[in-house]
Amino acid sequence: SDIMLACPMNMQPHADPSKSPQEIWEDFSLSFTPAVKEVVEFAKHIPGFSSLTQNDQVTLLKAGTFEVLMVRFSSLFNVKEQTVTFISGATYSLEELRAMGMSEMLGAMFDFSHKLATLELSSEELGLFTAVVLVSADRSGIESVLSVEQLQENLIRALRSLVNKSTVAPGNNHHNMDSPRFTKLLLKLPDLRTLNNMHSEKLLSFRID
Amino acid sequence: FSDPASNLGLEDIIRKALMGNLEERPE
Repeated sequence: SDIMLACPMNMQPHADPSKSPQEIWEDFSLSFTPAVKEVVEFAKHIPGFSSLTQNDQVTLLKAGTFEVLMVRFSSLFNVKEQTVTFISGATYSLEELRAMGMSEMLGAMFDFSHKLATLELSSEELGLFTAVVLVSADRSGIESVLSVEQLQENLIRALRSLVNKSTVAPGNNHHNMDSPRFTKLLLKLPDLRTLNNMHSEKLLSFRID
Repeated sequence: FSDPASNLGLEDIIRKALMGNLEERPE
């Protein structure tokens, strides 16, 4: 039967039927490797990330790569047109994606992309938010929780300052109050966790199949 | 199959990229 890995990071979602499941899996791996490499390069540029132990760097990246990619590629989800453009450049309609098995997650991914887009983040805000997504001290397996927490706090403080600065009108002296935009942005973190869990379940089902 | 990230070979890719020697994986 046809094997389909309907992931936007997959160059060939419709697998060659002559290939074995193992070969299809390896092709998929080759498709997303450049994107993962970019996430690692991004992490290396987060001030303080390289000072963490190598195991903690790996743990954060293993746990957070999907979430970083979801933020980075959320613009591939066209809410208005109800389409998703894969990294190959191919654009698929909702019906096509559902037929490819991308059903349950799809709505949640569109919803996330839409909500993130409404915040109209600048590239600087998006970069800092992505760093906050990656540096989460509550990922399981972190060895030096204090070090990761410290870095996480620094990043959240910087993001808070940046977002509040661009949102609060000049002359407004409510320095202790966060802008609704910042609050909404932080609320995207649990949304990303939920998507990450759904994605993991999807991967498990593929592997078991 | 308790760890999807390991199933994907993600850890291997990440470790190599962190060390700056990510090479083309053989097909």
